[in-house]
Amino acid sequence: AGDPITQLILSIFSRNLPENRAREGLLRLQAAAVDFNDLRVIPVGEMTEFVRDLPDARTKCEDLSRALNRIFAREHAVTLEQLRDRPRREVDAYLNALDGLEAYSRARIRLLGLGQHGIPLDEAMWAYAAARGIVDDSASLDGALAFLERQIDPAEALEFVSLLKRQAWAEFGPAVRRGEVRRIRSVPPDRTTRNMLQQVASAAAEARAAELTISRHREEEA
Amino acid sequence: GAARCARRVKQLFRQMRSA
Repeated sequence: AGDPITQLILSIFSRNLPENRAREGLLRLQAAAVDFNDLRVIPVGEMTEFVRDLPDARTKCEDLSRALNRIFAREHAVTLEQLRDRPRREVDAYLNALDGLEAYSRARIRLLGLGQHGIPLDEAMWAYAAARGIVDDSASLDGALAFLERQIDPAEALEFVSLLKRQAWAEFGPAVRRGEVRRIRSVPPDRTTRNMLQQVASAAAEARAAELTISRHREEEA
Repeated sequence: GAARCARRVKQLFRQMRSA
């Protein structure tokens, strides 16, 4: 397993981007900062400038900065190594408490950063999984990931994820670029009223996007 | 339902492996 903070950064950038573009973003931030703690103290506006050609750069940098600062507030260092050999429940509770990390990011950090079980689905993979009927169309991302984690043996998770990712981006890459798939949303710091209202408002839009994706996929198949 | 999704997961995994 790689470094969990590196995976944290990549997971935020790659929600709606192929791996190579997410890595470009990572490399530019690494070139701009001495280390992850230095990255943590770069103001969000400045950080955004380094990656401004990436979609949703501002939101992603806000999420990243927030997550790094939450980790620092708890650990007095920017590291997640303390989670490496901890039980699943504990790791989940810790990552859940980090504002800025949605279900995809948390699963990716577990699988690729900590060597634990997880089936991270980015936007293309989620759309592909729904179109192929391996997850319920109406399930939330958290629900879909939890379901797949139960279906896939931990020893096969890496293989499954890499095969699915390749196939999903080949088929759904253009739809992701056009924003026609269900979005993986940033988690704002305030999880109470504002967040709930936002979820209600976005549910209708997401349902429309999902329908569009499915009908487009059927057209392409036909 | 869930059982059908579960069957499809296994099918798709096999398919992707042999592709």
